[in-house]
Amino acid sequence: CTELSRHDEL
Amino acid sequence: MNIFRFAGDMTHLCSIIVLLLKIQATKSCAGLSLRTQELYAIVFVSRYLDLFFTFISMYNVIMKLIFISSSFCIIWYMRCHRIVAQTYDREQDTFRVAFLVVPCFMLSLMINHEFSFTEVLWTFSIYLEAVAILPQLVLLQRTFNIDTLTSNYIFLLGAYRALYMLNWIYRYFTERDYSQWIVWTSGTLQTATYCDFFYYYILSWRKNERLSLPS
Repeated sequence: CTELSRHDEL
Repeated sequence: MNIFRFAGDMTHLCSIIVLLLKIQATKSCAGLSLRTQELYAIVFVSRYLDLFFTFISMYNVIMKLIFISSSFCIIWYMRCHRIVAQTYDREQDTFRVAFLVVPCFMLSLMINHEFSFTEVLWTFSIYLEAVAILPQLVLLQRTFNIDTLTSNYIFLLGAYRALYMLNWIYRYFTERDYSQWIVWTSGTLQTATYCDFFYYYILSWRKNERLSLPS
C-alpha cells in the first residue's frame, strides 16, 4: 500500500 | 474516509473523554491503571510524531493533538491532582511495563515496512497499543474494582475496536492496493486482549452487584 494510506488512520 | 473509520475515531475519542469526565466528576481514579494510561500516552506520542513530518489532513492533525493532550490530562489527574491522585491504587498497579515496551520495540526493529526513525516508532506504537490494556486487566483481576471504569467507557472502547475492524474490511474491498498486515495482525490481537478485559469487567461487575445486594 502507499505511504499515505498506511498513515492516514489514527 | 468511510463511515466506520469516522465512527471508530469518534467512539475512541468519546471513550477517553468519558474517562476524563468521570475522573473530574467523582474526583477519583480508583480502579484505573496509571500504567495503562501511560502506555497509551507513549503510543500516541510515538505514532503522532509524524505531525512534524507529514501533513495528511486538518482532521488528522486536530484529532492527533486531542488524543495526545487528553491522554496526558488523564495522567496529570492521576499523578498530580491533589484529591484524585490519593485515590490511585498504587500498591496494586504493579505491572512491569518494561516487559511490554522492550519486546514491542525489539519487534518493531525487526518487523516493519521501512527501517527509518518515524516508521519504526510508528510500528512500535501499533504493537504497543495491542497490549497496552494488560496492566489495566491485571489490576481488574486483582481488585475487581470498576469504580472509574463505567460501562460507557467499556462500551465505547469496544465499539472503537469493532468499527476499526469494519473499516479495514471496507477499505480492503473498496480501495486498490490497501493492505496492511502489521496493523491487521496487531489490531486483531488488540481486540482479543480487549475481549479478555471485557470478560473480567463483566465478572467484576457481577461480583460487585452481588456484594451490594442485601442478604
